[in-house]
Amino acid sequence: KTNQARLDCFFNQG
Amino acid sequence: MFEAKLTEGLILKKIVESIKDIVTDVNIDISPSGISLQAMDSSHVALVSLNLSMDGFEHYRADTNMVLGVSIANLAKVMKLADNNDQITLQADQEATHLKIIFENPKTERTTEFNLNLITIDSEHLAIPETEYSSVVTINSGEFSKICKELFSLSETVQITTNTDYVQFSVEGEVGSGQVRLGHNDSEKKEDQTILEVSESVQQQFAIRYLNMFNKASTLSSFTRLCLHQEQPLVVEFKIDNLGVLKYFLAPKISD
Repeated sequence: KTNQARLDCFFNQG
Repeated sequence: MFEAKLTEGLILKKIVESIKDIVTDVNIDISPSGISLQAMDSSHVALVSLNLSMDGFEHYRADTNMVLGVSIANLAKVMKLADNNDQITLQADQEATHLKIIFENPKTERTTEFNLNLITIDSEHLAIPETEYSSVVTINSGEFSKICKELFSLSETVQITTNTDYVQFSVEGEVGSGQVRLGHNDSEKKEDQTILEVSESVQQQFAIRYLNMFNKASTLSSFTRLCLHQEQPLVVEFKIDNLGVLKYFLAPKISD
């Protein structure tokens, strides 16, 4: 089973 | 004061069509050197990033940096007023409350003008780290579109695998399992080429639904560039000749 990751986990809030 | 005139207005029409299913409200950043925007979809899974250089415009003037908040759905409705052969001019005053959009067809002498109301958007701007992608695949945009479209009828998720010999798109669903494999192909016919630049192989899974949305941009570019890194979101890139680039970022699906 796979879960959809969110971009927030990879990119910083600028 | 901001004013930009694009001779081939159809490009702008296609860009709006290519992002309107992913993002709703967008801040368009105007600078003296060009136009850019960055926006995420509501679920924070995909991000659209557009950069257009002033050099691609017939006429471009922006005295200062400006932010124009626009409803993309409404912009798309306005763009429908444009004929495919129209030139498009964008205009906004300093502290503007609306964006003036002018469509002109020099042949038929038809001019359409619309003042699109601007909105205030409180958007989160993400800092995307400079990444050395370990796998870059350049593939005919029509072919990539077709692969994604057909695989979506078989599965919601695609696994993309790269190595120095091929890129593989594999699915597994109730129907069964299978894969499309494309080897490095630098044939003389440019449109058939698939170029693999792989320093480290990557294996990641993605929701095909998003790839299908990104592929609306395939009419903007003959080639799609897929940039992958095992620890990073996928980048699906469409170069717009002489004007700039439209990039989509997609977070992977992660196994439990």
